Amino acid sequence: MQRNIDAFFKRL
Amino acid sequence: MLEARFGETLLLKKIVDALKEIISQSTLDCTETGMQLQSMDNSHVSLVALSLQTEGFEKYRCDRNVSLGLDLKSLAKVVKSASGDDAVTLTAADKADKLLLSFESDNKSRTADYELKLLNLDQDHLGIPETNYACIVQMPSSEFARICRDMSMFSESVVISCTKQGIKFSANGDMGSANIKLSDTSKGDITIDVDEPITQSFAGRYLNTFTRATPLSDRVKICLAPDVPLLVEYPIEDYGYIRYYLAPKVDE
Repeated sequence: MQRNIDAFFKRL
Repeated sequence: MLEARFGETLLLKKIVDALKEIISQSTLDCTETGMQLQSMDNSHVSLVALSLQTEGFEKYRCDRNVSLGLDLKSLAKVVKSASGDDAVTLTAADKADKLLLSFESDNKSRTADYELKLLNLDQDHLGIPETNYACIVQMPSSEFARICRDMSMFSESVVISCTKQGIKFSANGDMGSANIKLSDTSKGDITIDVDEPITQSFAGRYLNTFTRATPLSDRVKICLAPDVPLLVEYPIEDYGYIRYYLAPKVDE
């Protein structure tokens, strides 16, 4: 399953 | 006001080429220390970050922070019209709705000015934490491009395994399987630093897209750590970089 990149980095 | 002059359009061409396959629009943030850009691809699987410090420019002036919303396909068309050895100056007003690109040939006998409409992009910025990577591998960028190309013939997914013995790229598909191993070389063209071994799976299509940055640098750095995105970094001389982050795949 492909994970999303924004699951790893917090929004500023 | 922003005024930034590249001694050669070739550098700008290479940067645009490294970005345009992965993102279609993005905001270029200009400050007195240089230019930065950060964007996710449309599927939110990868993120690209560009940094250019002022040392990379023949001339650089930015009195106030300026954010330029760019359509990369349009920018690609404009830079394509210039010769690689032309100098190019980017100019934008403080609250600009357009970017001026002025190209000047070597002997100044030809000048070409383009105005590019800017976009009003509402872009999120993500905070990328400092990461202690378990494995850091450096290799010639051409070698990495070759491996990514060869792997993608076999499967959508590429498994990267890194141990003290070396780095292994594997793909397994309907046609068969492929395994490419590289070990640390005494020549120093491949260096492998491993704190702990790691195996992760990634979408080969994205890895392949990252290799569009190959003309920017002879070297590429690949960084892996458990449960964090892969980092593929192309340095731009000693004044910048383009970094690609790719989320790993996980077993269903």
